[in-house]
Amino acid sequence: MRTFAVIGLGRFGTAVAETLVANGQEVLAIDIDPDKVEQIGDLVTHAVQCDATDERALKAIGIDNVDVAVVSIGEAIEASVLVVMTCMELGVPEVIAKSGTVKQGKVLEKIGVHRVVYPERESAMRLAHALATPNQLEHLELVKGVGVVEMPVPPRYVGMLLRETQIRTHYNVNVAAVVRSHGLDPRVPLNEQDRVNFIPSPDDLLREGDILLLIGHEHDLARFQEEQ
Amino acid sequence: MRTFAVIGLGRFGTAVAETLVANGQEVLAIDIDPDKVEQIGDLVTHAVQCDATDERALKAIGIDNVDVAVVSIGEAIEASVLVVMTCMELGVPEVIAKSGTVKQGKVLEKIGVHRVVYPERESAMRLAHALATPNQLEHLELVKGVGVVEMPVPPRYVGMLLRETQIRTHYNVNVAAVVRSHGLDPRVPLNEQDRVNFIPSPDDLLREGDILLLIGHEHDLARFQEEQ
Ligand SMILES: Nc1ncnc2c1ncn2[C@@H]1O[C@H](COP(=O)(O)OP(=O)(O)OP(=O)(O)O)[C@@H](O)[C@H]1O
Ligand SMILES: Nc1ncnc2c1ncn2[C@@H]1O[C@H](COP(=O)(O)OP(=O)(O)OP(=O)(O)O)[C@@H](O)[C@H]1O
Repeated sequence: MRTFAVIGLGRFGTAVAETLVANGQEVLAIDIDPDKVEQIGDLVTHAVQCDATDERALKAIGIDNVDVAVVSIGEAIEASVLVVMTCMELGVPEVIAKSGTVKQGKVLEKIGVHRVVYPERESAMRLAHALATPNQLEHLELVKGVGVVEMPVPPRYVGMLLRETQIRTHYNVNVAAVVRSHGLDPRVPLNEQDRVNFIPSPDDLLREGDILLLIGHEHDLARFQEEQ
Repeated sequence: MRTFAVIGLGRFGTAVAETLVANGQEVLAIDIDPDKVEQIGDLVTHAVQCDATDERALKAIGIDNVDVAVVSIGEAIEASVLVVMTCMELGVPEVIAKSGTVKQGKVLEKIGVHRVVYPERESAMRLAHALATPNQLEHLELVKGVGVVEMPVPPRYVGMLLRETQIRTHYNVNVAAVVRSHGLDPRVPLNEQDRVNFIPSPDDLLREGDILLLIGHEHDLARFQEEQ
């Protein structure tokens, strides 16, 4: 059971604290602003008002006992650097910092932060990637150059058996799962039916609205998508 | 070939424009600040200085010709609302807006924006989820309640054949792919060898450092991870 400190309760810090709590984790929430501390008080394990650049104050609230500290105290790089360094000096095993710019992030990495998060850049890149590949629902990079892609079954395969599509032969891409949109038994409650076929058989019939999970090299996946 | 307008070249807008261009897309970049326009000028198809709340100016630069507009002009909700409405009235088929708070996002949804992005919340939730499930490298939600998870092979399966692990029998989870860390032929260049086995056979030997791609219901995946 790991304990987390979230230092700085802006939108990012607050969402981190909320999600950790929703995932059953213990959270120590810290902010210099008493209103922020009060707003989150009922949600987290402990909420404490504290100037995190004050080393003695951080020590006094027991930051040395946490396993992970997330530092998200806004634009001022000096303050972030100070807080990160203090956490590390007090022995916090893992320190993560939010940064606005890559320049600031590099400074934080130089002083040894374990991970830097760039919210605007990361969500922008995800959005742009999704916009550039609109037929793709989700994408995960398995290892360098190998992707896992979720996409609606292309119209030309509708009505075919999986083996008739010859997707693997033509594209070197594997259909790892099929999400059925149809063929559900109306007499059985929806949440008791398996909508996902984890182990597609060659004789599965592909229907309109089905979703395919594909695994393959990125260029093969791209070629598959372009040719639909 | 879709054309994109990015209105507002803060960190988010700039990263959207850069990523779209990197993905081969046409980008019209717009900002009221001439410095921002100049900085991005070499990268995008067109960069234009313009007050996006000025309907005539937006029309004059041809916003009605784009397929997708991404609006990321900062904190002022009134300005964002105005720009979103103008884009929609001028016939832009898809309008996406960045928002800081869920409250602002709801206003934008009410006026018909097709999608709202919350960079701080979304990246915070991703970080927190990753922190709460540290043995998981990547996670994708296939459909509600069904996940695709990438994780290192648990120590107790090292040295076993895939079928000996009985992962499917015990956990109702499918091993959809295995990323080999070993067993590569040192005489063959790395980039010519297939590190990923898309179609794992029951007789594959699992080695230390291998990575498994698992598909299953979330509660089964969680149980699998907890029991390792
Ligand atoms: N020295 C400090 N010690 C503790 N908390 C601090 C300190 N300095 C700033 N904070 C808190 O950090 C929080 C985040 O700061 P701010 O809202 O300026 O940053 P932000 O990075 O823009 O936030 P967001 O996460 O919304 O993007 C605020 O609640 C602020 O009170
Ligand atoms: N009416 C407008 N028309 C065009 N551009 C505008 C307008 N108002 C603001 N902008 C531009 O939008 C950009 C983003 O604004 P700002 O940096 O305030 O927002 P932000 O949402 O905090 O950005 P970030 O993406 O870095 O989080 C700025 O470059 C600004 O010049």
